[in-house]
Amino acid sequence: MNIFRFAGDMMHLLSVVVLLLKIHKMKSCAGISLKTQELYALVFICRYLDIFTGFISLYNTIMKIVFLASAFSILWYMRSHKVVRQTYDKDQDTFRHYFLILACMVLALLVHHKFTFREVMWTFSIYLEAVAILPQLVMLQRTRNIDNLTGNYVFFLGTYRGLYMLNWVYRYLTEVHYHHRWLTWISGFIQTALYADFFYYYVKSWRNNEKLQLPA
Amino acid sequence: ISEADAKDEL
Repeated sequence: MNIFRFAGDMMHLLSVVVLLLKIHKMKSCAGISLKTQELYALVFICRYLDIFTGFISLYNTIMKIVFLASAFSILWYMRSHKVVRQTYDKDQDTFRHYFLILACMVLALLVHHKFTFREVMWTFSIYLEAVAILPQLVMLQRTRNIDNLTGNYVFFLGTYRGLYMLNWVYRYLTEVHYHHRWLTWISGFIQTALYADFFYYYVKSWRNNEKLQLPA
Repeated sequence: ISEADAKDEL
């Protein structure tokens, strides 16, 4: 495992920790899109179908469990915790995420490496992960006061896939059997590109020492 | 290329 991949995973982990910290300590999920969180839970379920059958390393298995468990605990907090659920801005979270699921499923059925259940579900998870942040980005744009934890959460999440892209370039150059991953690369590129606008305003607010606010 | 090789990323 190269440094880009490891740093990417750590950024991903950090984003989840930051979000859980906000929810657990502040007892608030203000500004967080439940729809994006639902999509991520679905992404992890579909991608990690092999969690008990396809052992790669202890690291991989533990990370998979952590991502699945954190995704479901976030969903539980936002939907069932009696204090946290009242801080959820349902009216601001209006993205039609079922259309994303449908579109990604159709695309996965049409464009995949192999037509098997496992492979199509895996491909679906790759497509869905690329666009899962959209409800959250739309919600951020509507939120006048984005708190630091929410801003950092989205920033770490964007950095994660950006580092994965460097990892792909590194692996492409250093590994012999690493040339067939175009499907992941295109999706990963789109996923990272979706954050470009957010990154711009995040860095700008950080440099000017101002509160993060996205233009409507 | 083996199946496992392609799925070693998270």
